[in-house]
Amino acid sequence: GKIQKLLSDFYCHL
Amino acid sequence: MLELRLVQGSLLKKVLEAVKDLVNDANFDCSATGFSLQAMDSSHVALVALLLRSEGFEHYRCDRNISMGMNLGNMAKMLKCAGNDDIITLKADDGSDVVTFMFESPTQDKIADFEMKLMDIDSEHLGIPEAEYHAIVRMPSSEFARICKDLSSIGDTVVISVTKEGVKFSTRGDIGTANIVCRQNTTVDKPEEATVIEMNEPVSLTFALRYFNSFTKATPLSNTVTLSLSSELPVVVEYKIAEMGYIRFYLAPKIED
Repeated sequence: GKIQKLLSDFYCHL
Repeated sequence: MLELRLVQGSLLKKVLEAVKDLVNDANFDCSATGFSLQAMDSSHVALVALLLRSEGFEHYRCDRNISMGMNLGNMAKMLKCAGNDDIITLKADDGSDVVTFMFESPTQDKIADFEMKLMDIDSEHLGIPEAEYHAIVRMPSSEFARICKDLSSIGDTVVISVTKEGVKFSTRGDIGTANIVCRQNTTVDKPEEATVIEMNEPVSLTFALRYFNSFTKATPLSNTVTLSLSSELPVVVEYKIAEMGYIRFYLAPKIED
């Protein structure tokens, strides 16, 4: 199945 | 000292209606560029980025960069007290822990001010690099809202697929499946009624529908919406705010483990 990714999987914290 | 006067006060009312269900508390940042906000929803799956450029305000005074933490539900309650035709002015003194919203009726015969307490919020900013997207779809915002609403009565997730045939929104649930295809359609009377698809390569991504339904609360801000899609990247759902800026929503996809 598909899992929900988080935004931090793609973008870094500033 | 901060003083921002927005003649079209209804824009700010609409912005709050668009974001208050997604984000509870957020910092509004004020600088020479404009009035902006970046905030994630509590599950860190969706993000909203707002920009209202300083040039869009009738009067814009921001002596130094300032970040004001606000509860968006409370701010929405206050802005609901402004009439749709009212001029809204935001005021805050340096170091103050309150912000004042002033509402003026167009004929200047009613002037109200509402003072709201500010909050300390740990802001969590994400760096979002410029990206080349595989596909960009522009369509009427009301059509996109209708599709999200219709599909969410069938399933919980939507697969958005862009091919040269068009953009397909698909879902499946216990009662069955649904597919809605929108083809490029530029031969309409008004440009805002067009569906325009720019595709560099085909892309197919899966998202939780409930977030899209939340994003469509921004529909009153713009006649059109733009979806920017790339494989395994968050989708960007953008509503342009005429002559002022934009509200963008970012949503992380669901992908194979």
